[in-house]
Amino acid sequence: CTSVVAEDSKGSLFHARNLDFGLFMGWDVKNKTWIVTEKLRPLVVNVDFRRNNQTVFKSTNFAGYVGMLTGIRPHVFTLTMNERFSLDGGYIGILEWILGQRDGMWMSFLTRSVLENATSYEEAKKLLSQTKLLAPAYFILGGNQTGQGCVITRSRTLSLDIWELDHSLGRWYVLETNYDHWKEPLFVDDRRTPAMKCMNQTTQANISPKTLYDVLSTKPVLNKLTTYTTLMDVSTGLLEAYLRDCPDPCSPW
Amino acid sequence: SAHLAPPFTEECRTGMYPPKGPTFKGAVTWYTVDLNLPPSKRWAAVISDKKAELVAMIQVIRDLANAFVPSGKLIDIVDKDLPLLVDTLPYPFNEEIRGIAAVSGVPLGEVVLFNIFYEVFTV
Repeated sequence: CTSVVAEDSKGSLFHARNLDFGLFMGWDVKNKTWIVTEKLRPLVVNVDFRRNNQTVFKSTNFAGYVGMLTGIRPHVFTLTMNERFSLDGGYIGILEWILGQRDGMWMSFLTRSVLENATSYEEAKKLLSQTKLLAPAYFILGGNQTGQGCVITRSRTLSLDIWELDHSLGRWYVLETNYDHWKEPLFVDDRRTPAMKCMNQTTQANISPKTLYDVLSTKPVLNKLTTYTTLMDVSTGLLEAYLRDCPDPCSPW
Repeated sequence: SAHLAPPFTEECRTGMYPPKGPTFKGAVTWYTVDLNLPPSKRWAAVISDKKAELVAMIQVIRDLANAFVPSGKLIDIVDKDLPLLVDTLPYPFNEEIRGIAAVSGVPLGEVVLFNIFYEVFTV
């Protein structure tokens, strides 16, 4: 996955993501595609969650999956989640759950609860950084005011790091793939460097949902695991999603 | 073909929006989920439309599981034991999952597995 929150020169905040899933879950030799990824694409839906006939939040989802990986609470905040791999992974959390230790939260249920119930960027940030989880994760959160954008790096129990937009450091965007931002990515899976190169080339003055789509369309940010691209603009409440394909030559991940 | 080795990297794209061409596979359909409805009813419209696609995806997971454990015991465990897990999941997610299984006809344990995929695959 690749998620990015960016602020333009006028202080508008945009949030976009590629959702990549299906690595090592069956390779179709004939078509050179991942089998599960191909089957997930037709399940992608946009959902408008309404209460009392009013939109509470919107999301890009897989039909049949009740948790959230990508969503917007219009005019309040935007949220995406990227997978964080760890030996202290979710299978330990599941075992603890089965054995009766149920003080942690399932990752996608937490993101859904935050989208449904949090009424501010700060409240969302607090819930995402402090709630005990069953599995490690990266939460990418964007707000509705200048400087409100961060990547929360989570272990199952702790918030390891909160990396925020910072004008004083010239940090006008935060970009997360599937590696801790303070460490080098795996050299055969470096989507971060090309994505950051394209963000820097775009410049803050020209960043918009359209140019974010360009960044997320550049291989290997776009790869054979990419199922969809979502673009969000918190101020207008826009959420757009597009199914993606990555014809050869294209990185398998 | 060394330059094609992962990660194949190209120059930054421009002018890709509005989406078109070979990297664009289609628009995404909108649905409404009414949070005033009982949880078991909320996803009925989505699942009615996407039932065939959901069944096809679950079948792929069954095939993968059976490839790893050819005796079929892994899927037996999913079908027999994972439904017990749904009782322990927090409300309203447990009821929504039950509703999805009922509308789709997919065994409850397999819908549960789909919904806890993230926790299973973070290693």
